[in-house]
Amino acid sequence: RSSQRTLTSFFSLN
Amino acid sequence: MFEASLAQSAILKKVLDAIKDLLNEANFECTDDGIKVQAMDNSHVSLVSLELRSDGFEKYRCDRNLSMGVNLASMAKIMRCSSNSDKVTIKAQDDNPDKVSFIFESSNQERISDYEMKLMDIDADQLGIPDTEYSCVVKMPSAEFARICKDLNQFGESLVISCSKEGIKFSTSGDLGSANVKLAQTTDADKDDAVTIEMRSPVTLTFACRYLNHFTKATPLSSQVQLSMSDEIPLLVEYRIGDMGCIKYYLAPKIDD
Repeated sequence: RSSQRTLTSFFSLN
Repeated sequence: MFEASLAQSAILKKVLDAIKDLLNEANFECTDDGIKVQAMDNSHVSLVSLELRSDGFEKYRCDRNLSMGVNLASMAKIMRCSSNSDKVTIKAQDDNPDKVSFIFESSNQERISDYEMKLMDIDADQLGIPDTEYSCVVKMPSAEFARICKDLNQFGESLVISCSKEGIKFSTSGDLGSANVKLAQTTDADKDDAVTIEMRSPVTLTFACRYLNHFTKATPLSSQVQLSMSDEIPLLVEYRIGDMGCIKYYLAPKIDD
């Protein structure tokens, strides 16, 4: 089963 | 002082329609180069990155960089008060404004209306988005992409996008059954209805269909949409706004646990 990731797990916070 | 005019309000209405369902509020960052908006939806799954370059405006003046915190539902209400052919001017007096004015002028100049909107302080996270060489870049008609997202949304919550040299495939399944739409690359790349694929390696990714449907609200802005994909990184969905800018949506994939 796949789960939804958030963008913050791919892109760094400025 | 900030002042920006567009010959036709229609384009700003379309831009707002493309973001207002995804975002409640956003900071409009105004500089000499133009207006930029970067904001994530509440769940931090998708991100909107909007750019309107100053040279695309009929008139543009930005003496100092300023940030305008906008409630998008409020701005949409105001934009709905304009006719598509109205000239629209956005004006803020101060360097740190707490309100912004929208002035609509009919094409015959016989009707002029102005609306003042209160601004808000928005403390939002900004993400650094790296430049990426994507494994697959697909250009296709924006109306076709909207149709596929709408049709397949009836079948399941998740949409699987597979891209290879042969073409791009959209698949979903749910209680009702399953659905697949395959598009082959077209031979004539210059037409509005062209499907073109630049591929380094094939990609298969899974996304929440709901967000893709939100992105397709930008369809009236451009006849073509560009999808950029690599394994296990966010999808980039991009619509051009004439010659003046673009709206980019990023969507985090679903990944097997």
